Amino acid sequence: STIAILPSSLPQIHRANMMQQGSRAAMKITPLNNKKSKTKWHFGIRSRSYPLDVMGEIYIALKNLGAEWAKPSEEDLWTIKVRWRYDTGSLDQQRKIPDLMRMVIQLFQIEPNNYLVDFKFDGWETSNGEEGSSNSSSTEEEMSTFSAYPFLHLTTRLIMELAVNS
Amino acid sequence: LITSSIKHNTLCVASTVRYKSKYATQILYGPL
Amino acid sequence: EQNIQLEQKLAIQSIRNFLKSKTSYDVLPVSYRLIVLDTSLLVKKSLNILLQNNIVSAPLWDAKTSKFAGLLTSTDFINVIQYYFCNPDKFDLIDKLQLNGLKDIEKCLGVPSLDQGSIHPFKPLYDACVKMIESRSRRIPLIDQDEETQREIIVSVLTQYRILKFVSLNCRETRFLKRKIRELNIVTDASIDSCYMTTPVIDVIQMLSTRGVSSVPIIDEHGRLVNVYEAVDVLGLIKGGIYNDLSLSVGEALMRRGDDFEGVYTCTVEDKLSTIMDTIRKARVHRFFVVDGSGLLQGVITLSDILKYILFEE
Repeated sequence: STIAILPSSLPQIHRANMMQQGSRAAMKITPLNNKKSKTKWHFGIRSRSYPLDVMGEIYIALKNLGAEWAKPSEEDLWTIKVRWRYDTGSLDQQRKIPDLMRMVIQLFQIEPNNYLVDFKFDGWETSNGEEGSSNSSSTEEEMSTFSAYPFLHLTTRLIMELAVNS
Repeated sequence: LITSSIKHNTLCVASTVRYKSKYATQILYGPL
Repeated sequence: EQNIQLEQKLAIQSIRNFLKSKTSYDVLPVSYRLIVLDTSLLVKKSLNILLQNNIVSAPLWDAKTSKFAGLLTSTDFINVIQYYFCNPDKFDLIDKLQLNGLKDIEKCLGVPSLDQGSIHPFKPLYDACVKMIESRSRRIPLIDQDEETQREIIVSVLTQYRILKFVSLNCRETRFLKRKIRELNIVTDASIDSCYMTTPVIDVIQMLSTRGVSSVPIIDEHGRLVNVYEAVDVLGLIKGGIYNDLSLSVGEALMRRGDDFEGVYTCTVEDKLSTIMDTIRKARVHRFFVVDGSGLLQGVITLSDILKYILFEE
């Protein structure tokens, strides 16, 4: 095989050639820094505020964004069952497309003074009260073409609201 | 939901979902 | 000679049947990431995100319509640079340009919108390849529908490179592709547009755009190949904010290339597709420049040329 890599195209050799030619601009131009800053991922969002303050902030943000929530039970003040209209306008309602997304927001304590707000997708409903099919026929297991983008979009809006308010 | 720290006013959230028998981590970048 | 021809013919047919028997879904790894950009992001922010994640393209999501809004590719960044050269006074507009404003840039420049097309992940892989060749795009989004809400799901984006690599990894028949390149008529000949190290980089960017190619070879005064300027190099140019330097030569612009650039792959007309496919299996190569024994540029073989041959020839 005569397949090869062209030596003069290797960045170090190209730069040496350009320097040799005394190109002015070449002195100023630095190579792209390709060190990828590793993205640090973590579940949900962190908070060091007092737990009840965190819950208050979340309810205020949900209210500002027009979401609804079930009245929390006495024994579990740290879980919010949310229902949120996700209407994209263009989709015609006649097709009975579920437009109410359900979400569960839960506060966890990681260690003293370190809390985590977890967001979980919890199925769809149609605004005329019918349950989305996710509860009837196909269980979580079978439902395998699920688009996460509406869920990601709504959580983004909620996180922005919390970030802006705080 | 998984998130990464807000940088340059850009929010990055992700969620790993099963697509048939494979796993896609869908990562969405949006402006804060 | 006849054996080799017959072997090649049978191997190509077998590879084609393989492409018809597999789906795009089969090419996907068991677990993978897909980075999607909200169309309300600033273009310059999206450039940082691509570079941070070492990718050159990403699907767009329009949260207002809850729909897939096409792909962001290096062609978009080439359009932004060209728009800037036509309207140098509009610098701050470019600074505030959002991804959903890129269509307007295309209209201002009068360039055709890249027809990306898309395909369902469970259609035959052969169909995805044909769609890519037809749309002259080097990648194709895989789109499904959310069972419940009928909303679009961007499952992934397949590239020509990923498909040819999948073939080279899974089709043992690639070993029987022993006919010489010169006989296969898959080389785009030497009349292709080339430039010199001193050519202004804006002229080279214009060539990328007007010819609809993704690379421009750089030759010396004797016609020998010395380097290549690729469409993806534009991302580094914009990131460095040096695209507004009219006098910049393409040689100087190439100083932006990071050290992880693997180099330009060359071959001769004596090579065979078997070794070309083996190189694709081992390295991230997107095209092969054809040179003669003394390094004179003769032409180029792109991944589209290879794919077209596999899909339609023999």
